[in-house]
Amino acid sequence: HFPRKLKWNTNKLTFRILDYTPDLQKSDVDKAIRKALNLWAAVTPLTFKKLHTGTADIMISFGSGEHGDYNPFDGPNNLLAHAYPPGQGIGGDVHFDEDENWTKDSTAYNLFIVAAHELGHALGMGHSTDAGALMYPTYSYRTGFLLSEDDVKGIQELYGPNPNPTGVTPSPDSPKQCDPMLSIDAVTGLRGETMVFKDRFYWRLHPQMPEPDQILIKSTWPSLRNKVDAAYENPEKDQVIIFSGIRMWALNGYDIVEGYPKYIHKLGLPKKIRKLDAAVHISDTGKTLLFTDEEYWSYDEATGRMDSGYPRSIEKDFPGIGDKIDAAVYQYGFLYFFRDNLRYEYSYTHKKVWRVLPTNSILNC
Amino acid sequence: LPLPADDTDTWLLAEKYLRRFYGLPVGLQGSRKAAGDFQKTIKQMQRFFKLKVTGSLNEETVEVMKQARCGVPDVGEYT
Repeated sequence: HFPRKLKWNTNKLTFRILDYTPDLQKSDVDKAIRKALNLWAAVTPLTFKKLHTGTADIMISFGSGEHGDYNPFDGPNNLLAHAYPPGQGIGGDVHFDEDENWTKDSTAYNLFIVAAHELGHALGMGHSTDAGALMYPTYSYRTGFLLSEDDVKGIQELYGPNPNPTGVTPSPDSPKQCDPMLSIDAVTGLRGETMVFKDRFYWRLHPQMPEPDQILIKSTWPSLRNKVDAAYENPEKDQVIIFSGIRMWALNGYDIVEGYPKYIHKLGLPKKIRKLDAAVHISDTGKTLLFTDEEYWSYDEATGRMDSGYPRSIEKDFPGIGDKIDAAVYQYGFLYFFRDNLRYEYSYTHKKVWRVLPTNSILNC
Repeated sequence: LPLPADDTDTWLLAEKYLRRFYGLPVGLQGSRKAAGDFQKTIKQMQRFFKLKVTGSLNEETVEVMKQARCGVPDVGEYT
């Protein structure tokens, strides 16, 4: 919240769109604003009435540079928009930087997402430190219901809940890097970096950066699913393969390779397999191991075929790690298996678990 | 010696960013050292974004400062 917890003293608010951006059709701007208001209305008793003339509580406009409030914008990028907390006059007003390229999709700055954030300010919300919250200060593209539990808790502290709940489910708060109970969905290398996937996010670990970055998956790859099941890097092909459900995507650097997504069955997996738990490429052998439930397959990258004699039991072939895993990665000559909050350092040559570490140790915890 | 142009740009970016979003005071504040204020404010920003709190302008911090964002300050009054 803002200092002194500024809020409107009525639940019946008015808004007016003073001007429109030429980047979008008028109707698209109207839709984006209405959709953004509905987001907050869904979880509060607030209602929003559109005015076409006169002064509304929330006045919405587009402007470039200095646009009348002595709080200038800065041209393309960086500052996208700003809004004023509830109050008389300029209070509650929302300004968008006209120098940005506003879109309906993920190709540039999505007006709906920015409007939803700014309207949060117009209702009394300050910035959140939770990277998964809509009220986080930096822009990231996302899909689905935009409000996180943190956003909902914040707005309901000001206005209370919606007396007629709409049944929408807020996104859970972002996973905490050093949570001792942290489990992960997938892990892979990417040109010397390590990427750790968990829920809607991934952490990017760069050897020259002391702390991992937490980023929304959708923010980097809008066309990818919100959850990654498994991932592996094939350094020989300079590709990272990402699995989600029955589909897989190939990345070259951060770019999705043309022709993807493809079905995971193209690898030779039986149709009954609907998702993978983990995948890991062993560069010494050229084989990729694909784990699902209690079994695993071996895929030969050179021939592009599954090896015969598979699936085999995880428990029998990798003694000490249990019968099911969440994620796997091959680093420094060791296979690291992740299961719940534990990370097993497994020696491929000695066929035994070398060390057991907490899962969060991969994130420098 | 004058700083290389890239460094100067980065410092200017950081100063502008911290002034706008974290209320870094402009110029020298009486007997207080401007460098101390800068370090204190940068730490505040690093804590907010869950970066490693060093009080110095490292690559990671500059990267966050360059991201597209909302113009409302992260801390303090906005009137």
